[in-house]
Amino acid sequence: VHIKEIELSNFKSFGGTTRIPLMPEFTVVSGPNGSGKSNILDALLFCLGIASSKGMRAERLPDLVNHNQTNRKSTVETSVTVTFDLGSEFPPSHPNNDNNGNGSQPEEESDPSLEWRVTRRLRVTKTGSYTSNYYLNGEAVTLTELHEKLNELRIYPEGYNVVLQGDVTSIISMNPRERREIIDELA
Amino acid sequence: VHIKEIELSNFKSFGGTTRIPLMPEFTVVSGPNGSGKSNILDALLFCLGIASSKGMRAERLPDLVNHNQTNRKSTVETSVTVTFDLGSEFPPSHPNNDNNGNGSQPEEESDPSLEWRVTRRLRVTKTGSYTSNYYLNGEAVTLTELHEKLNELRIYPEGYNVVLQGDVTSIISMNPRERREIIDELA
Amino acid sequence: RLQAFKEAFDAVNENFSTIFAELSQGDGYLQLSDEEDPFNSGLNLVAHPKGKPVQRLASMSGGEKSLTALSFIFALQRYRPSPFYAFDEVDMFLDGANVERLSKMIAHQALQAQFIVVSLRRPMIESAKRTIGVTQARGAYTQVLGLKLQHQESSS
Amino acid sequence: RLQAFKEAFDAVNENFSTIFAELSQGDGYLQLSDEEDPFNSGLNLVAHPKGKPVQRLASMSGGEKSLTALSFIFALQRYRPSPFYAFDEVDMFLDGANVERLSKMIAHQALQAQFIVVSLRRPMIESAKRTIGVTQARGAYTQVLGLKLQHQESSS
Ligand SMILES: Nc1ncnc2c1ncn2[C@@H]1O[C@H](COP(=O)(O)OP(=O)(O)OP(=O)(O)O)[C@@H](O)[C@H]1O
Ligand SMILES: Nc1ncnc2c1ncn2[C@@H]1O[C@H](COP(=O)(O)OP(=O)(O)OP(=O)(O)O)[C@@H](O)[C@H]1O
Ligand SMILES: [Mg+2]
Ligand SMILES: [Mg+2]
Repeated sequence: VHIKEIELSNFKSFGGTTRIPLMPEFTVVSGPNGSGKSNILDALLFCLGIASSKGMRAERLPDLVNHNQTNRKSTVETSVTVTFDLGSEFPPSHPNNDNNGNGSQPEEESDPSLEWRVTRRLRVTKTGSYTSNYYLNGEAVTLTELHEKLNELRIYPEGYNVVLQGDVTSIISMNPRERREIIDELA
Repeated sequence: VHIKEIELSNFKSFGGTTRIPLMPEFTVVSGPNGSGKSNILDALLFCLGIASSKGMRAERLPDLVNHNQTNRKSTVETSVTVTFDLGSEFPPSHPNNDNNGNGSQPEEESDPSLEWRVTRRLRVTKTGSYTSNYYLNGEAVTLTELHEKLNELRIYPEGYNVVLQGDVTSIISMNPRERREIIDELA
Repeated sequence: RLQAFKEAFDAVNENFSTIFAELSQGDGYLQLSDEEDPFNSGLNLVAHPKGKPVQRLASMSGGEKSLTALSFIFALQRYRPSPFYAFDEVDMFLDGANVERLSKMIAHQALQAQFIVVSLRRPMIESAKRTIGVTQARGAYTQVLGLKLQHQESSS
Repeated sequence: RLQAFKEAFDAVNENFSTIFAELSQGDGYLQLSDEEDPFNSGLNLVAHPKGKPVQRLASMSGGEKSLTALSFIFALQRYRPSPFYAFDEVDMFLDGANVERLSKMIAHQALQAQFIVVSLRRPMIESAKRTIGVTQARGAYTQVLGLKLQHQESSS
């Protein structure tokens, strides 16, 4: 299982719709300060419902809508879609033909039923009130239902698989009981 | 005015006595992780009495004594001396003969009376109780007297001239009133 | 339940020792504050980077803390991998040699799970299989460029 | 007293704008929450890096926050210089281009005061007048080496 693509619409510094295709294995995201790197990770957390607005450096959820949009229409909207490829085995089942694992022919025809598309849409009215909805493969789900499904893929809301900017040493400063509870979860 | 030398005895990762001569203008301290770079700044804060033990990453002051010492004698001791050169003008008064400003002939013969030597000595007994004393040019002074003297050189305990590791953005996260008080101090 | 915890703890502990030795050239292990009653105790990370004597976690340097924390995260991963890992500048306290070591470790772990790593450091960019460039021209939106990785010039 | 505050505020504000423009290629200024009653108000840093529209300080990126904070520190220094400044890895969030810009700014400010800067980044090491190397062999004490700066190999 891996993330095949992240699609951002009017999310923070991303205007319009931006699609970011991702490969399995090791990808680095680099670029100048302030260009939008951390915003991509914020988009991931937003979509999977695994961070509060504080974790995405926004005072309130409506701050996540691209600023240029807020001046225009009555209702503005931002949405993020994360597509998981369930089909790819990890590690690739035939390591000796590495070429295939890298996205050549077989990957292109991956069976759409072996994909999960998670979408979160945030609508903000002129008065500042907002609604936020989650969808799994097009069908509306609650956050709890989404988290149950993600648990099947071993994606946990408090999972240690996401480390935000500046947080790398937070495991050292957390209290020892909380650290022990991490092992409880895994057991 | 500038710091001419820092001398560390049994302070944190520094065993024995280490003298670090410093020049005016721009000096970089570099080296591998964990080699003792931040400990030099901790020594500066310790000596001038401008940080709590927490600011020096020690639970209690006795943790500042080099570990290898604590196993040996009954009373162990650590001390740091910071020597200020009051003679050098800032900026150097004759910019065109920059060679002189860099520590060649005239600087070597700087008049000792134009120096201030600040020393702090920490003694820890076997039972863990400790005494800490400050000296200015060899004479014992209280922390308040030392701070009054340092204020004459424009060195303030809460001065923004020292930024510890990981703290660079703390000015951004402090509350606006505290920020305004910084200007009050300067006025 | 106790059995399951014991099994998890032993596996993660073993992983932590191996990974920490590789990243920090020292020895480290996990310790429960009360072995008899694990569900009531805390978990401590005991780590001696480069063979230094025992030290409290809080007195470690920025770089040493980062490598200790990352060793723990990788130790958890080896026991129960998540499908993806997203790290945002976890190399910011590390010197050049440690960034190299960390990037090799990530490249190795990435055979088991997807790693998306935001970094500004050259050794990290050079070890990745693929680089995504991000930029924002004055007054414009964020642009994303996909780059097939060859030896590219990057910021230091 | 009000007079003295006003004079200090105006001078630091002007310094902040100039320095921020140089470091972040944008415009920034200081703003009191209540101009009429300064002693009861807070001080806000308003900063638009690279000409971006208004943003809250909290939503800035790590690099943008660092440059804004440093601009404020330098603005204070130009008004009332301290004899020395000690910075510990203030460049940790910065990309290569911003480390270059910051190191040039420090080299310039260092004509007015002494700067002691701990850094692991190449552009910072190369701009310094002098470098002090620090190392600790396995199981030994910290050793300090004074190096006259020429183009030396350093970690990235
Ligand atoms: N709702 C929004 N609309 C437009 N821009 C926004 C919005 N929210 C945040 N931003 C902008 O996004 C930028 C921050 O992007 P981000 O934190 O991703 O940068 P980065 O590439 O991670 O930089 P660094 O290397 O400094 O960490 C800020 O300049 C901020 O103004
Ligand atoms: N009392 C002490 N006796 C001996 N060693 C100590 C003492 N206190 C701290 N240390 C050691 O000093 C080291 C930390 O040094 P320091 O924080 O200065 O490193 P650094 O060069 O700043 O590294 P980094 O680049 O990772 O920030 C730690 O390994 C710690 O164990
Ligand atoms: Mg960032
Ligand atoms: Mg340090």
